[in-house]
Amino acid sequence: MEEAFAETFEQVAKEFKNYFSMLFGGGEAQLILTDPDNMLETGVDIVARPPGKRLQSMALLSGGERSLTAQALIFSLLRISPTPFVIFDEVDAMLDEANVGRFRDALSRLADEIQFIVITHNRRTIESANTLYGVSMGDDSVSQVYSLKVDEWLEAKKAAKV
Amino acid sequence: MEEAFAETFEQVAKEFKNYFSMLFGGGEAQLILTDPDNMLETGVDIVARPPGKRLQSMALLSGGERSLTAQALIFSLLRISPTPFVIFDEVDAMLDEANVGRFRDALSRLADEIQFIVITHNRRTIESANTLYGVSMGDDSVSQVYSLKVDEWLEAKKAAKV
Amino acid sequence: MYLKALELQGYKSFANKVEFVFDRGVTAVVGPNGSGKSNVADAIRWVLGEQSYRSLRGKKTEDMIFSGSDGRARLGMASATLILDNSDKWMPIDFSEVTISRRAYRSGENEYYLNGSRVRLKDVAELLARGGMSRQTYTVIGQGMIDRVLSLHAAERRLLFEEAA
Amino acid sequence: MYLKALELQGYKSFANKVEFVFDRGVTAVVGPNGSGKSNVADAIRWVLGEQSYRSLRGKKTEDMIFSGSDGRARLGMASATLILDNSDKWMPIDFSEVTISRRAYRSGENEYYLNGSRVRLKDVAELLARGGMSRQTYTVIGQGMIDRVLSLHAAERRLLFEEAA
Ligand SMILES: Nc1ncnc2c1ncn2[C@@H]1O[C@H](COP(=O)(O)OP(=O)(O)OP(=O)(O)O)[C@@H](O)[C@H]1O
Ligand SMILES: Nc1ncnc2c1ncn2[C@@H]1O[C@H](COP(=O)(O)OP(=O)(O)OP(=O)(O)O)[C@@H](O)[C@H]1O
Ligand SMILES: [Mg+2]
Ligand SMILES: [Mg+2]
Repeated sequence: MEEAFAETFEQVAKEFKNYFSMLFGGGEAQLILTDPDNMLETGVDIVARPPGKRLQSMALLSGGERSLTAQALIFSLLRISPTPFVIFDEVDAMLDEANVGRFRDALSRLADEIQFIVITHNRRTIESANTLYGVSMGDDSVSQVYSLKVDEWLEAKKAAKV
Repeated sequence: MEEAFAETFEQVAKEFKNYFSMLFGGGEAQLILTDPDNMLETGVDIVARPPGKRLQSMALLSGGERSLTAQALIFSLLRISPTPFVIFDEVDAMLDEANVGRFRDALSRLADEIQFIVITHNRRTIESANTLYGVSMGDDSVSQVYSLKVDEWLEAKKAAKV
Repeated sequence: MYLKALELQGYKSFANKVEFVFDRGVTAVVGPNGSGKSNVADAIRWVLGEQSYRSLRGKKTEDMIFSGSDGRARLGMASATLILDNSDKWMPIDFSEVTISRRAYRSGENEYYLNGSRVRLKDVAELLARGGMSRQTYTVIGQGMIDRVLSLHAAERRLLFEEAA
Repeated sequence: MYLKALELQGYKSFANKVEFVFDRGVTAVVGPNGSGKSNVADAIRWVLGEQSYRSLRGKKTEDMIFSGSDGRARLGMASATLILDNSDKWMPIDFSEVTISRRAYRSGENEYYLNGSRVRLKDVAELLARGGMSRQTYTVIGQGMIDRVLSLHAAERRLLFEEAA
């Protein structure tokens, strides 16, 4: 039991370094055991240093930087111990355009082994989907669902913006 | 002291009903005293019913609905007891396009008496600004600030999307 | 293994029966605020056996059932069905298609079904565990969850690794 | 009363001196993740006398001072200055322009200035209170705060009304 945790932690910690650097385009981060001599009860902490910046408390990170760091952890757990499908509910809400692109790349790399269902408001995330579902509230306040074509939806959105 | 609180509560509660209906395009909401006989210690609760829907626990509201409800409260407090300037940091992050429009309207209505500084990623919010500042991280990881023209920035963003 | 389809009827805002058909790639779900997108995420968590109503943004069974609206009477039952393709035998059972269902009634009663037969919650939990799907902590990453991952205590964060182990 | 300008030097990521000039309408602040936008909101809260480092996403005085980067040595002092137009005498003092400044040093020392003269924190707090600006709870609505307003306990929410009263 302790063995399994220790080994999983090792592997996830290794992935985490990679995912962080990939999502941030640099920088470095680490998962740290709070009590390495007590594998039965130790907690797990995170330290993160975005590229070019100095290592500081996690609290000083920006909203988007926090999202990316959390994503790095989630993707690492999924890489080492995948579940067949994963639902992401607006995990890209805080990200700027460049970072949504990196989130998408991380998504596509895992998409061969994990089926992702992504709830999003973000165009760029939608561009990476092959299936698109629209949900809307009817006049009777009942949810309605309809299947959409990604390119048609993107076109409609572009037209609406002009 | 109790007097001031009681009176303020009355006025804010009245505004809150209006702001909620305006931001939701209907529906109804109320601020409720948890202990009306004890004005010295009573807390304040919120009940909210989006248009067409039935009154339920606040927890069942969606992310965007929660944002709008909180905004209704903040705007009500500001209307009754304004501060000369207010900083909003990404309060529109969870809103869809239609709701960002309503948030903007609420902003413009108060903009005569309150100076708003709005940190945002949202085009539609930016459209309502008359001054625009861009902040970016330099290669030396030092923040840089530059003044932008709203229409030029919107043009550049539109061009980038194509 | 992959998710083929999700059917909902009476679950939260889904008063009418709806079906989502998924393929193996990335599926995006879009729509206005309050339309029901997160309710879909809740439904998946719920049908997988979630017992904490708090994590489903509710307080009790009744909150899972369509409560009515200006245009529509409330319903007496909520149901959700997950249809999974198991041809790779990710779940070590002799079915190439696995159907997991959950129904809830206003009485507070919850029923669980596996391939059409009524089973107990623990049977569903056991099957999912054997298929490596007990790790519910990161199967559904809910709205606002991403920031919470960082603000968890070190001890709470450990649980994610225990699930993965 | 309105905010005319904000000057920052050495405050968090603002190692170089910057100045924001505001007019009476709506000002939008945009930029990529981690560029420093929320740091501007923190600076305003900080110069108004905020004492809770937690609400400034830090732990101590030092966190407010530029800590250095790959390209730049750390600084020894942080300063922020708010320049306010007081021609309507919102603040009951005989100045049509009011300047509030705060400086912090690595020693942990904090200094406050009003129209160029060194004062105590309580002088700043008093002036703001008389100008109706003690209601800091809703002067700066921080990132992620909007949802917290709803998840506050009823007793905590009361504080917003006390501030407004
Ligand atoms: N039992 C129920 N019966 C009827 N309606 C319900 C029930 N439970 C939740 N709802 C409604 O579902 C709506 C919330 O839906 P949901 O959280 O899925 O929205 P969303 O599409 O995720 O929106 P957002 O983009 O704002 O996050 C609420 O308006 C709520 O009133
Ligand atoms: N004392 C300091 N010295 C140097 N850099 C600092 C200091 N305090 C914070 N920072 C840096 O400022 C950055 C955060 O800036 P801020 O929170 O303002 O970003 P933001 O523009 O609001 O981004 P987002 O859009 O993601 O919310 C962090 O990367 C952090 O490293
Ligand atoms: Mg949602
Ligand atoms: Mg920010």
